[in-house]
Amino acid sequence: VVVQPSVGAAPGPVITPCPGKVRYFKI
Amino acid sequence: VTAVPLLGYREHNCDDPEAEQVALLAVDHINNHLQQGYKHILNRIDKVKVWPRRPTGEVYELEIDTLETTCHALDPTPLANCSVRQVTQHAVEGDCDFHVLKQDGQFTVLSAKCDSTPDSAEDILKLCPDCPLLTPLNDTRVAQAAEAALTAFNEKNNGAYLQLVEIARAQLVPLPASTYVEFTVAATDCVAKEVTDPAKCNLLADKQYGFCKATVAEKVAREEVEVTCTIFPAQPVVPQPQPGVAGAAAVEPAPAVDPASPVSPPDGQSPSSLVVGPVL
Repeated sequence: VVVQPSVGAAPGPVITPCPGKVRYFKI
Repeated sequence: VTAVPLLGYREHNCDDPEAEQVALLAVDHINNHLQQGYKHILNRIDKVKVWPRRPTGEVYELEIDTLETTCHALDPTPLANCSVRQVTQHAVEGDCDFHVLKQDGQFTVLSAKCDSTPDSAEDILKLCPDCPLLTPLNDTRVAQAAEAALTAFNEKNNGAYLQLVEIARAQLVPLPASTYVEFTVAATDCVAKEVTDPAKCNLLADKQYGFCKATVAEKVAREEVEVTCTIFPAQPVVPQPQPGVAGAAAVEPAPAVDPASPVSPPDGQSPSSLVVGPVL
């Protein structure tokens, strides 16, 4: 998250880009 | 002094549409180069890194998980129509590493490496205590079941004598005690009902393959065989250009089907009419 130095960054959800979604099932 | 930026990689979101496009291309690459076993389908993208390439283009470094389908590698059924092998059938997973070049909007597989692993027996038995597990293909009961099934099929078959090509998977079923086996066959130049010496039969020049599923139950002093075979229409294979990159490796070296001219099914039958069975 990029913010101006004077503005505090709001805590947001942590994005986990990988691994991706499981399409069928995980074994 | 001009600062030279480092040529590092950038990470991609694994569910990014372009990452998915590259992953689907990678799965096609696997299936197009399989000669044995079953087609695989994309289950998850594990990791994507994109490296800049000199002088132009980008290289995708990709890790993907795949799952085995029920379509054999020689089966011309499109992957989209193939079912994923369920956990209760003892599913098999693939782990693959790929390098894919993107240049001028075109994607080319530079290297591919896959390992496949069946689900753990413990996991399956937790979910389904009575499910039969995969049996090693060199088990004598498996070989005997495949031979018995093919013999039974050839005895009832009005077409070409079929030879065993590959045993693809097998399970020992506890109740009723039996062996379930799946195997591929190839048509020969002999007529099944006229064969006296199978050793004199030759595979057709335009190879025609089939896929059989059989259950062989041991009864007192006899075997009970149930077998169904599907003969695939011969598929013309267009050789795919591969880049001449040093160190590039394919999953399997040869195309799935011999690059032969297409052959019409015997007697002008449609492929669906070639599904025969069960033979009891």
